Parts: sequence; C-alpha cells; structure tokens
Amino acid sequence: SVDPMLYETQFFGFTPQTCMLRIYIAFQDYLFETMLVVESVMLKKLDSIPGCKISPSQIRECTEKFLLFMKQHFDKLFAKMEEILLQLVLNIPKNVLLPEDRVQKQYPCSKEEFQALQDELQQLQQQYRAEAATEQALRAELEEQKIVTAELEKTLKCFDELENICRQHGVGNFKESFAFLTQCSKKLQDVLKDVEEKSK
Amino acid sequence: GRAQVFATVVNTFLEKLVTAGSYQRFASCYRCFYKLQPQLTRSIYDQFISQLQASIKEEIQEVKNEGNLEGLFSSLDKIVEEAKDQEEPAWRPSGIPEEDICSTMLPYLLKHRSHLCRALREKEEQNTKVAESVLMGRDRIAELQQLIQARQQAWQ
Amino acid sequence: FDELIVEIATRRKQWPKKILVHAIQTMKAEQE
Repeated sequence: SVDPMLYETQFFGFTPQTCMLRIYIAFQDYLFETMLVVESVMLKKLDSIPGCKISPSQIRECTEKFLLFMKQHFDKLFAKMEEILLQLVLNIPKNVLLPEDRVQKQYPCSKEEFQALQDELQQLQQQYRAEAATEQALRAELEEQKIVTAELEKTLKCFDELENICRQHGVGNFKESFAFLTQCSKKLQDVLKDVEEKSK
Repeated sequence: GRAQVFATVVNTFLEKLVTAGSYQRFASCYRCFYKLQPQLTRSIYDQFISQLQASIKEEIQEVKNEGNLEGLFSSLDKIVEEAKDQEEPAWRPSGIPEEDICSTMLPYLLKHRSHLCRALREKEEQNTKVAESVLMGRDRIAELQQLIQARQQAWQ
Repeated sequence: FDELIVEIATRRKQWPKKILVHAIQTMKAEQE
C-alpha cells in the first residue's frame, strides 16, 4: 500500500516520492546522455583511424554492457538513497505538528463539542434578539406613557385651573359655595315667587 | 540538519556509483577500444565520470532551488527541534475536513460567544432599567388616573 | 494520484485560513 505522505506534502508542497522520482529520472538521463557522449567520442576516434576493424555495433555492444552494469548499481544505490532520504530528510516525525495545525493541539475539539458551542451561540443570538425585541416594546410603551401622562396631567391641570378660577373669584371651597349658590338661587326663586304673588 | 544529511546521502550515492563504475570495469567492457587506445580510454573514462558527477550535482542544486529545499529543510529542522519534548504521536488530519476545521474555528467562536454574552448582559441590564422606568411610568399613570378620578368625583 | 495528493495537502494547508477569514467576517457582521 502506497503511503501518500500527505503530511509531508502539506509541508513541502510536493510529494516526497515525486521529488525522488524527479531526481531519479534526471540522474538516469544524465547517465544515458554521458554514455552516448562516450560512445560518440569513441566512434569519432575510430573513424579517424584508417583500416580500423572495430565496428560501431561492437562499440554499441560495449556501451550496452557497461550501461547495464551501471544501471543495476545505479538502481540499487538509488533505492538505498531514496529509502534514507524518505526516512530521514523528506519526512515529518510522528510527534511533530506543523505550525498551521498548532491550533489542533491548543484547541482540541470534537464534533459534539463544536456542535454544542454552535447551539449555545444560536441560543445566545435568540436570547439577544428577544432582549432587543423587549427593549423595543419597552421603549414603545415609554413613548406611549409620555403621551398618556401628558394627557392626564393636562386633565389634572384643568381641574387645578378650574379651582384657581374659583379662588380668583373669592370662592374658597367650591362645594360650600356651590351649596351656598344653590341656596341663594333657591331663595331668589322664593322671593321671586313671593313678589309675583303680591303683585297679583 | 536535514540539508546536511541530504547532501551527504547524495554524495555517498555518487561516490558509490563511481566506485561501482570503476575504470577497470569500463576498460573491460570497452576491451576492443581499450586495446587500440589505452590512453584515450582513460581520458574518456575520466571525462565520463567528471561529466556525470557535474551533471548530477547540478541537477541536485536545481532541485534544491526549484523546491526551495534548503529553506524547507532548515524550517523543518526547527519545527522538529521544537517538538522534541513531545512524546506521543501528534495530531494528523482526520480526512474529514468538517471535523478538522472545528479547532481552527474554535478560538474565534469562543471570542464570539464571549462577545455575545457581554452584549446580552448589557442588553438585559439596559432592559431592566427601561423596565423599571416603564413600571414607574405605569404607577405614575395609575396615580394620575386616581387623582383625576378623585377630583372628578369631588366635582361630581 | 500525485496531483490529487498535492491538491488535498495544499487545501489542508491553505483552506482553514481562507475559511477563517469568511467565518470571522460573518461573526463581525453578526456582532455589528
């Protein structure tokens, strides 16, 4: 099973295996290229020697023989190098947490805890909205009270003004004076009646 | 550090490769040419080896530059050094992003929660005051109504 | 497969910060 080395990739930005593959292919290409250079130098030299019996295919055979040998060693050595690099250099030890993940250690949080916190936030928001609505209702009532109180005080003021008028006209206690007034007017009516009868 | 290990391992690889591809081995593979031109064979071999080493070193340098390996190795060394007291295995992504994001969000949600709690408390305190004045207002209105009623009855 | 691994690892590295930016914006908007 391939270890995708995801955590290492998160740090390096590439998969360690790709890095090694890149190096492997490059090295292998160089090996082949250099072998071709060796071969072309030899062929050129043989061309310049008159009557030379060595054919290009013979040189080619030699090249393949040497390259096969080199390739085997190359692969063996490279496998060893890859194993060491993947273990010691391009790897992140199990006990290491990358900086961007430090928060996982500082705030370990299960899904349930997270959900509970979100529920709590939801509830706080509802409570806050309820309080805001309450505030609105209270302020609305305050406004209403202002108007009602003003009206009531105005009414009360009417009574005060009424009494002031009485006082201004020498009428101390309205009730008594009203009774007095009623009496007087009754007397007047009697007198009037009396006068009328006498005049008849 | 990692950079040092990397360089050492690559150099060891090169040395061993060169040791494996010795001149004897080279000459024995190219026996026909070697018999004809022994000096030339030697100089071709030397050039082959130095060219191979130079190319491989150049390639390594290019890979280092491309991947900014030097910088990454040294910062990884630091990170590993800081974690040296950490015994047990560290957290790793669970593969469920929705769960892994919880911890990232948590500190901010906690801040948000304390902000909401504070705002709610302030709102409640404020409302308590407003409620008191509403109650006082109601009492005042009741009082005024009684006063008016009394005056009205008196008049009545 | 390799690209997939790089893509996932990159997202794991970068996206929490991106998500956080939006989450913080949302919380700030709610607070306002």
